[in-house]
Amino acid sequence: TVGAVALDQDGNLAVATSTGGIEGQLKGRVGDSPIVGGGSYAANEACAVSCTGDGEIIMRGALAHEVYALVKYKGLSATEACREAVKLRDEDLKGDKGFIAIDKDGNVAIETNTNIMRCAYRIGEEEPFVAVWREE
Amino acid sequence: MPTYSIVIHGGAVTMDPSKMTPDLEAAIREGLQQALQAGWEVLHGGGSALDAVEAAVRSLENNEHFNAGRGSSLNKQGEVEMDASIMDGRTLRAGAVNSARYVKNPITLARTVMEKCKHVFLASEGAVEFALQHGLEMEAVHYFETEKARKEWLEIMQEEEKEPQEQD
Repeated sequence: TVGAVALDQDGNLAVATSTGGIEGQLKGRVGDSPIVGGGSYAANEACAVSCTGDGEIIMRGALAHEVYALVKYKGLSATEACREAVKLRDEDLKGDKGFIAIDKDGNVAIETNTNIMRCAYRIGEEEPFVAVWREE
Repeated sequence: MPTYSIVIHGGAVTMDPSKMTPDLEAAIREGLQQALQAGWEVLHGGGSALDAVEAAVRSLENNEHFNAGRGSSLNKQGEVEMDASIMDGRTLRAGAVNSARYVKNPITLARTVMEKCKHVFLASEGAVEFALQHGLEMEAVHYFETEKARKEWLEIMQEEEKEPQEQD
C-alpha cells in the first residue's frame, strides 16, 4: 500500500491511498485503502490520514476516521492521535498498523507498530526526511 | 510564506530484516524520494494538496518496488486487482475504486470518480469501464506483474497445496 497526505499553501488538506492488495487474496477482496474513514480520511478542520498494514484490522477499527475524531473531538495532536489509533483495542484489533497524518497547522505524524515503515516527509523548504525502518 | 507540507508512505510491514537487501532498500529510498519530490513540487509551486497527493501516489504506483499499480500483489487467481481512494479535506468530496484491473494509475481513476461521477465508489468492471469512458491510461496485465510478486504468489500457492484436503 502507498499513500500521501498534504497541506497546501491555502490551508487545504487532502489524502490519497492506493494498494495492490495482499498476495494470494481472494478475488474481489476489498481492503481498507479505498474505504473512506477506513484507510483514508481528510477534513480541513482536523487532519488528513492515510493508513497501511493489515487491511481487515484497519477497516474494523475505522482507523483513519478514528485519528480524525481524536484530533477533532479530543484535541490531540496528529502524532498523539496516530499513536492512540495504533493501540486502539489491541486485544481485538491485533495486527500491523501504520499511519501518516498532517494536521491543519502542518504538523506531520508517522506512527507504526511494525519494524518497517517506508515513509518520507518534507515541511516547507526544510530538508526532506526519508526512512525505511521505524527506528530511523 | 504559508506552511505547506507533505508526508508519504510506501507501506508498513513486520518482516525479517534479512529480507531487506541493500539493493532493495536503496531502491525503496530512491522511490520514496522521487514521490516526495513529485508531491512537494506541486505544493511549493502553489498547487493544491489534492494535486500533490495524486502526484506523489502516481509516482509510487509507477514504481515496481511498491505494492500499488505496477508491482501490485496477485490474487489467488494470479491476477492484479487494485484499490484506491482520494479525499479533499476542503469539501469532503471523495472518490474510490476497488478491484480495478488494467488501469495504470488507480489513484487518478479514484480522482476521476470524485470529480466526474455522481457516486463515490465504483467497483471492478464498473470502475474499469468508467476509466475507459474517461480516457485514462490503461496497461496490459504483464505491465503490473513483477517477478517478485509472481515468485511470492507461487510460494503461497505451493504452501496451500501442501495443506491436507478436507473433502473426501
